[in-house]
Amino acid sequence: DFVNIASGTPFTVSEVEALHDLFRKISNTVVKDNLIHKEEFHVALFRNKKKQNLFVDRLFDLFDQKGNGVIEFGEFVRSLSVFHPGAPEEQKAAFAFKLYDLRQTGFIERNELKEMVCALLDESELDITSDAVEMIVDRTFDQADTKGDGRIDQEEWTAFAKDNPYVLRNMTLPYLKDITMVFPSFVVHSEISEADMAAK
Amino acid sequence: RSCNAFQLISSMSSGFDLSGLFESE
Repeated sequence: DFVNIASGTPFTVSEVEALHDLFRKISNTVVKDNLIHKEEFHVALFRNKKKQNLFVDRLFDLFDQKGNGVIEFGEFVRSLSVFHPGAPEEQKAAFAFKLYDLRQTGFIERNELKEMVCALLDESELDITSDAVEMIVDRTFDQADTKGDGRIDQEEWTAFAKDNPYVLRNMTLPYLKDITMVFPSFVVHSEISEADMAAK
Repeated sequence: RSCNAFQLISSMSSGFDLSGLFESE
């Protein structure tokens, strides 16, 4: 099964195995059923299940590809693979578009962007006036909404991300590049036995 | 000057910091 899951992602089979170890841990923190519930996703990210975060909720929904309220292992690996440094930029851009299309209308609308900026300011210490927020949103639309219809479609977004690659910065997790090296504890639990490790 | 909303979101939101997933000790 690991082989199957690894295919079509930049992960090797042993990396998928390492991810399974991580998945098992996260998916059993609240409900011991080997599925990641929203609460467990929050706990893993924030150590706090109560903290509300617009983006984490959207991320959870996107990881939950089947939309059945839980993240299964295959969904976890496939979604994380988009954040791999080796994943194609177009894939990252498409994922980010879905994230930002809060109401899943197929467009990033002005009020959605404003909502995201406000959510961001809420969680940060930044104190920015609502006039300034309007200005930032206006200016962003000036740049990205090239067709000028008041919403950003997938095509406009892809072009915008291509011209401004830094907007996809959050779509790359350097950790994923060599997951078994960065998290050597995984290796112990993988096929390499403890005795082999001790011998090294 | 070149600041835009998506830049702010991508560089600042803790909601995107998935590294927490890897520190779930």
